[in-house]
Amino acid sequence: YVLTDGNPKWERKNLTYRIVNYTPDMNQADVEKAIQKAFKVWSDVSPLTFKRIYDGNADIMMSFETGDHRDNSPFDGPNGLLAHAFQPGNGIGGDVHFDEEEYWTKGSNGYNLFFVAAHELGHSLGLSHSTDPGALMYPTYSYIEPNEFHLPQDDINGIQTVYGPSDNPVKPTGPTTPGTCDPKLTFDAVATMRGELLFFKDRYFWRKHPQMTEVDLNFISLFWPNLPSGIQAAYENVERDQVFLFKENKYWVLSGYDLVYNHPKSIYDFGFPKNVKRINAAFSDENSGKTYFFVGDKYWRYDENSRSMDQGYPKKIINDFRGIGKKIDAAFQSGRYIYFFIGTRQFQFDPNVKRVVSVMKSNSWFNC
Amino acid sequence: SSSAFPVAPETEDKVQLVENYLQHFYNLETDKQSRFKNKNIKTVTEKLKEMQAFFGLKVTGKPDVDTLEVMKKPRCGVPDVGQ
Repeated sequence: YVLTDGNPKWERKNLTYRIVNYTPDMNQADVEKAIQKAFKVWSDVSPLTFKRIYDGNADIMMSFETGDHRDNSPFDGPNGLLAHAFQPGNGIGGDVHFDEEEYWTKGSNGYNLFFVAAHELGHSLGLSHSTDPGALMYPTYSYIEPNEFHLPQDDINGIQTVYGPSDNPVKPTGPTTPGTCDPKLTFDAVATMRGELLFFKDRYFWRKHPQMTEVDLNFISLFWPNLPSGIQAAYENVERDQVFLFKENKYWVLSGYDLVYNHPKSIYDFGFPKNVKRINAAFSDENSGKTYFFVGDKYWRYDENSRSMDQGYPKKIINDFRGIGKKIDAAFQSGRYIYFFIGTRQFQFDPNVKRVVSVMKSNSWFNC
Repeated sequence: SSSAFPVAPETEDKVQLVENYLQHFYNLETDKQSRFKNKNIKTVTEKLKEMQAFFGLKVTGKPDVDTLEVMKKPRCGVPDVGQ
């Protein structure tokens, strides 16, 4: 987190706000609800309180503006600059302006008003932009399902540095952003996708392109707003250009890069018995058209052509994948090898000689 | 004919995008504000490095693909550095 230069802050804890005007994109009640929820993000973790007033001058005046609106910071039409806010102080201090030429919504289409308002209020309260890509105060827009939103730890630390902890006896905590080169990094799921590798972790995924040394960290929701965080297993059916993603007893399908509608569906469609509640890991062998699902210390084999589970399964993992323990986090196949991820370690398994031929760090693909 | 002239519009756009972005969010001084033009050019590279460091990009000082991609992302209008 970064505090605004000069550490400006409100001397009072009980602040007021006023919604000066509305956007025609949303009905008024939804605008009010979004903004109220945005203030609650900050009041939940600090001693600050926010009371709405309906006329006169509030500490934080919130309005929708277009183009040059006489504050030396003109908006630029659709996209680009979405909103801005002023640091704590009298007059325009603390005020929030939204670019009316954006398409404001309460969902994932257009720009989510709640999320942008919560970010701008961080400025109104004395925070600047954070370099933590998972922080609310990170400068670029990313959509997060409002009902799944939890203020990240980086932002909590920032606001509590300025105003102290909240009066709430239970110390609020928030999600942290996984470090790409953290030696303790583990993965929820790994899959190939059109020649790239996707590494899933909490609400994020890394994309690794074979020709590029860089990996970049993204929110799952930025690409696929309707996918949940915490994906538990994933595999690519290369032939059909589809990626299957699993969480608990449900699965989603990406066709190319697009989420197929009318999902999630039930994992029991694959033929799992009802006592299987979730999938730990999966990979698909492009040559044989067989997909391997790993659950606890057992694995199933599914025939992608007949779309049915092969007979004689489940089998014990250890019997056919010597050296691979139970409760695999993630798996994928690349070339002749299968890569199994268990905690911070990655096992390179050669099915031709049926043994582990190398053990690496889980994040060895990230060129740390 | 030399491909260097005229400057390909796309290159011009890229230069404009980079300069606008750095002026708005990283205090890059505009020509009017900077007294020596070559200082300005040096500053662009430095400011670009500052922006790349901020976003965790590879710090090249050059407007590479990743950097331009970040510059095109919708974002908050408050500068990343300074007031």
